Parts: sequence; structure tokens; C-alpha cells
Amino acid sequence: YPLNGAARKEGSTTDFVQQYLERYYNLAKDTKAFVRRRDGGPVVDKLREMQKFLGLEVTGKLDSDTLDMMHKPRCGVPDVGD
Amino acid sequence: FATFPGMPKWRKTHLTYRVMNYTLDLPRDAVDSAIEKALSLWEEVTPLTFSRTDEGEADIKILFAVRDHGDFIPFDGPGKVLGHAYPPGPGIYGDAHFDDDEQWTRDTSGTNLFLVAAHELGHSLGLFHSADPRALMYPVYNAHTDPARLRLSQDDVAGIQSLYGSPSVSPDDPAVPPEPVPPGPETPAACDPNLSFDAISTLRGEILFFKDRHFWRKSLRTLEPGFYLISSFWPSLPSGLDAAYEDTSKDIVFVFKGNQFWAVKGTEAQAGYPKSIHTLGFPSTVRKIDAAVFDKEKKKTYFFVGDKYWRFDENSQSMEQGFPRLIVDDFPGVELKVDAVFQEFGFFYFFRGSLQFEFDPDARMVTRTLKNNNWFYC
Repeated sequence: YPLNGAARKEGSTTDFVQQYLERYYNLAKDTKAFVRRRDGGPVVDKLREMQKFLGLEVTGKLDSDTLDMMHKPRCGVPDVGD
Repeated sequence: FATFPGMPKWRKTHLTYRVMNYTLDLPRDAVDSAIEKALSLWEEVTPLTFSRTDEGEADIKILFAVRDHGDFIPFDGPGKVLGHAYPPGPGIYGDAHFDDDEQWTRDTSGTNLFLVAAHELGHSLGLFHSADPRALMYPVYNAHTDPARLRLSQDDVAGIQSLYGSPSVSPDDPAVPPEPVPPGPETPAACDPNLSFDAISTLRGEILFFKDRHFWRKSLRTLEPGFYLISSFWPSLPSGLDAAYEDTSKDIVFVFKGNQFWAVKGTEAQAGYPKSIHTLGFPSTVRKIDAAVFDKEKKKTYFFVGDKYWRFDENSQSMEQGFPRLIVDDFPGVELKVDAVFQEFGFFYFFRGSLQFEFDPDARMVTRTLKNNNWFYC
């Protein structure tokens, strides 16, 4: 089924965010970014970690500043160690 | 600033680098110049020196590549990831890779090679990413940085000097890592089939194998262990240790000789030591410890003496009731007496003479018997 433009855009952003957090912040690979949890869940935790590390406002939300930062060119070495 | 887990760093102050290939975006001399300038930033604030080689192996190999390039971490086309680099070590470790799908430039019209090289080579020297946005080691590329005015931030300087010291200090300064001991006829050989160990302990992710006045320092990231004098790291410690263990929850290594024990945190000896082993709760009949290991999960330390063992609760700082017990009763398959023991990957590794017993504490059985120097890939 072809997705409409909006859904496709949201899906690709989610995939991008998930891959970014997996690659640079050790988000577990099987984490479902779409699943909403009362405590925020691992994606929100990782967003907070990323925002704190990169000096952004720590909201746990995928705001425009956070998304802009994720799209900036950067070094490929992860920001957090195993 | 931060360093990589296990704090890998070069054990020598003179390093070689080799430019393996060139981007077509820039003349070759512009690439050479960018790399040279990037290395000189780090050279200025450390005792490190660099020389270029154009053939054979080099400590730091620099290459341009696109997409998959043989290291399981493919580049991603134009934008996003500009490069990556590996912490100090042999082979691929220390190398810096640049994504040749970027438009590399001398100025900031594209991606400035000098700025990215200076950052990546910081990784090659052992620096991890910094959370300080002013630092060169901040992970995000800043297109507004003027390459002509680039200086290391205070954070970068503090980071690199935490690994190598400053350029003005003498080689005797403890901030400068001791040079490894060259093997000689009087020193033990790592691959001697009859080698036995006095004591073994982990330390911040590495494993230390003590023998007489020396120890081998093995990182799981590197194949070759380093070989050092105990006194070069800890001048106040004795040689010929009996036992050692790391309490990872306190970041302290305790070492034992005779009826005394010492505590060190990194390279710092802790005040108030040596103490008598009897302050731990051993009876006066115990004169020395053969081996010791800290169980990270249970926060308990096992002390092995002859064919018996005691268990010490690190939380309550007291010896547990019901001990000593016979080693053979609770560690079936382990020889009657042990020289050394440490915990890794959830197993206890017991050493006796030239043999090693991998013991699974959950299954309560020996899962493998190995040569004791297999950790050195002999």
C-alpha cells in the first residue's frame, strides 16, 4: 500500500532518529520508537541523554533544535561508550 | 573531556603516521599540510612527536574511503558522518578514516579537512568525545570555525594531558606513562609454557598479571600485552605479590603480600595502608593470602588460603559467618590450591602453575581448562 506523504515523512524521521540514537547513544536495536510509554521509555531517555551531552535543552522531545542537531555533519564515533 | 573505555593510549611518545591515499577534492600537498597541521596541534601540548612514513606499517594510518571500506562501519554518503577514527592500539587501532563523499576543502566552503583531521586524530591519540561545545573533540562539525584561528580548547588540552602529560615535564613525571620494559634474560617471558603468576587483578577494564617485580597489562582491545615494572606505576608497592583484586564498585585495587595489604586507585596509592590482613577478620593462623577475587554481582570478595576460602562482604565490610570452607566443596574441578584468580565475562579464572581453570559460578563447574598464558595469545 503506498503511504501518503505525511505518513511517509513521519516514518522516515522516526527511522532516522532511531538509527541516530542506536549509532551514537547505544539505543537497543529492537527498541520501538513508536511505542508510547508512561515513563517515556528508552527512546525518550536516549533523547534526553543526547540533548544533555550536546548542550541542548533537555526535554526528551524531538523538537526542532534536536532534529536540526541530528542532521548536522558530525564525527562517526559514538558519543557514549559501551 | 572523556577518554575511551579502558583509557587506551600510546605507550611511546614518538608515533608514525602514513597517508594511505588521497581525495581528489584537494591537491596532495593540501592534504599533507592539513594532516601535518592537525598533528602539530596535539604535538604542541604534549610530549608526543610524529613522523611521516610512506611505506609499511604506521601507528596512525590515514585514508579516504566511501561507503563500505572494510572496517564494518560504512560511511553514509554526502553529509552526516564526515569521518571516524580508532583509539590507540595495533592494526586498525589509531587509524583515521575520512568519508570521501564529502567535498573536502581548504577553506570552509565545503568540509574543511584540517578541522575534521584535528578532531579525528584526537581520537587516534585516545580522546573520546567531549560534551563541551567549545572543544575540538565535540562531536558535531562547526562550519563557522575559522581554520586559521583554530586552537585547542582548555578541555582538549586537559584531556590530552591527562593521557600524556605536558611537553615540559620530564620523563620521570608520573603524568607521562612509563615506557614498557624491554624483555631481557632476567625478565619472565609471557609465552614461557612453564610461566606461573603471583597474582592477577582487573583494573578499569584491563587485566594485570603480576610476576615478581613485573606485570603484564592486557587490554581486551589489544592483542599484545604491555610489560612493566610494578614500581613504575606504584613505587610504594612491594614486588612478589601474593594476591590482588579490584573492587570495581570503589575503583580500588587491593594487593596482598604476607600479612599486609595495600590499596591503589589508578596509579595513586591510598593513604592509611599497608594494613594487616587480620583487620579483615582473618584468624591469626592465616599468615598470607594465596589469591583473591571480587564478585561484581554479589559484591563479595573470595579469599583463597591453602585448600580453603573465606568470603568477605564488601557492603558490611565483614567476613561472613560459616567460613572458611573447602575450595573443592564449592569450586569442584578447581585444584586444591590456587595461585591467582580473577573474574571476567561472568566466569572465575583460577590459575595454578601453568594451568588455568574457567569456572562457571552459576553452573558450579569448570567449563574449560586452558594454558595459563592464553590471555597473551601465545
